[in-house]
Amino acid sequence: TVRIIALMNQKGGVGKTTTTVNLGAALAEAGRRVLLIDLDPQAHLTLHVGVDPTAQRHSVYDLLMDADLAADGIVTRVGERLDVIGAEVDLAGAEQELHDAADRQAVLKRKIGSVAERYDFVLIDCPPSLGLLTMNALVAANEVIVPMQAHFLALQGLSKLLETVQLVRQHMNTSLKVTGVVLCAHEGFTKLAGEVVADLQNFFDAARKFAMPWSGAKIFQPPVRKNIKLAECPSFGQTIFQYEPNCAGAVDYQALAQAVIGESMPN
Amino acid sequence: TVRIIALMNQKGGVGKTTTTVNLGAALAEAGRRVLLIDLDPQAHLTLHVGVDPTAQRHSVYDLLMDADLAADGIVTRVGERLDVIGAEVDLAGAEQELHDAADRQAVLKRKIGSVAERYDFVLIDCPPSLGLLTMNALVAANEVIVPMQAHFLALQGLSKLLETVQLVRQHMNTSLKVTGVVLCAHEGFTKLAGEVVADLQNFFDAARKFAMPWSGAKIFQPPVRKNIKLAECPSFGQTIFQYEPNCAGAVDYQALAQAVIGESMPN
Ligand SMILES: Nc1ncnc2c1ncn2[C@@H]1O[C@H](COP(=O)(O)OP(=O)(O)OP(=O)(O)O)[C@@H](O)[C@H]1O
Ligand SMILES: Nc1ncnc2c1ncn2[C@@H]1O[C@H](COP(=O)(O)OP(=O)(O)OP(=O)(O)O)[C@@H](O)[C@H]1O
Ligand SMILES: [Mg+2]
Ligand SMILES: [Mg+2]
Repeated sequence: TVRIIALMNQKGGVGKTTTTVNLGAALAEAGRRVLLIDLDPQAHLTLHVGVDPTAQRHSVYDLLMDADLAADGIVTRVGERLDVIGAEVDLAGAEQELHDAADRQAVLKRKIGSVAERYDFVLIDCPPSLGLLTMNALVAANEVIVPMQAHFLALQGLSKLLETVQLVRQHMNTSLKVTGVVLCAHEGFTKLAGEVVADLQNFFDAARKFAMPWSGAKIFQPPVRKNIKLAECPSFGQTIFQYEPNCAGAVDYQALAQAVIGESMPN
Repeated sequence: TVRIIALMNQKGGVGKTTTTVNLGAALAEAGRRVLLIDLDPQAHLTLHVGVDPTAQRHSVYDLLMDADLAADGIVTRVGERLDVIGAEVDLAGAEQELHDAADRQAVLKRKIGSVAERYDFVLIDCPPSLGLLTMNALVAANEVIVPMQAHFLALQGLSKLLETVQLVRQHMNTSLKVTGVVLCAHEGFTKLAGEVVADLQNFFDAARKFAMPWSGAKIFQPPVRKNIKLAECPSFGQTIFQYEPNCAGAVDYQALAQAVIGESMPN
């Protein structure tokens, strides 16, 4: 069955978009069929895969707002086994506009139900907030992956993030679980990074005995190292596999894809 | 007259909070009286200066929502000449709760008017969005400083950011101007950084002949270099001047403070 994964973290600039694109591309390289969904009004994922947000006939905004529009008609192919449903700036208004909709946190779930089955993975890139768009991702998904950087403030936000996942699991989506954390732009040799990773590992280990949605969560190994190529390829509208397939960034995202695939037998 | 500066950028994780705290602390070190206002529900500035968001009697949320609460009573001293009005998690609801308020974008401006005059600088840390909280900062401020990182996606967001500043200037705050851009966590030796900085400089130069709100904007020199100490000190609730006053991060923020002070005679 399709694995629908929300890449979420309300902290800004931690690597959600970079991970959604390059993990998605790596899974496609490994033979999986992948759909990427851009849920951020800033449309960075859309730009990153070479799609002009303003040139799309329909975007994820139209999908959410237009009851008659079906997902299968608005998918764009961006690579072998790699499709995208892009965002655009109007999405910024969606949180207000959807406010009075019936079941407003489940709109995305309803809309992608049918098209999702054509893929092995659906990866949803979230904006840096815990608002209605991220909630729609959490209700539509069956897994959460949390990109983060090994900095102090990243740990601060984690409890709020996990509390939100917990709430969604209790009230709206009982199958939701946190598969794990991806350490992004990692500079592993610093004392700060070492301490943050240790704190994180202790936190997950301590949760193992309790039925929290993150009790089985892991810190994916190896971390994704800081690599300038990963910051360059968005400007060419390319994934790292199109831009520089032999660099450390590509190696790390391929390793992450293998680790994620290996998680497909969770208990 | 007091300079009220919004530190804004809808892109996440670019250095808004790090800059608000350490520029503010550097200005205080240089003898200026500084008030920091945390407008982000994630309360990272509040944590960064050693205040427990949950332990505050009143936060900026109460200031915005409670018509009778005055700003002067809720300021907390965090250093010599350095005060803060902190945020807390309830602020996440403010954008919805203020939606129907009269003049909802000018609430902060009304509330800080009297207390602002006791300072030389009021620095407002914005969340990573262009929503109602950031709008309140833009209406209350007379200047905008844009922290950013020399990455491709940073340039993408800039036009939307400046368009928003433009709109506010036209309709709600005719004195608003963009004083400049701070390059944060800068690794100046990469080709990518060089290209981004050149594009940015061209963009500002090209605007000089037109009366845009960013026509006089500059890229503050020198950039703030990437320095692990700046990422460590939040975990101790300290500014860089309390934590490691002789490191490169402290030197760079002191230089930024001098550059910002030097801008006080804009034409
Ligand atoms: N491993 C890496 N090495 C170098 N640069 C990276 C790496 N991962 C991400 N970046 C860069 O860091 C910046 C932030 O990453 P990204 O945009 O993916 O984060 P995000 O969490 O999606 O941000 P937002 O909260 O704004 O959506 C981007 O400029 C990106 O190119
Ligand atoms: N010059 C620097 N050197 C090293 N690390 C830095 C530097 N500036 C910022 N950082 C780190 O980068 C991360 C992001 O910075 P910061 O939180 O200030 O960004 P922000 O724009 O306020 O993010 P948000 O959009 O989430 O509010 C933090 O972990 C911070 O400690
Ligand atoms: Mg993103
Ligand atoms: Mg911040």
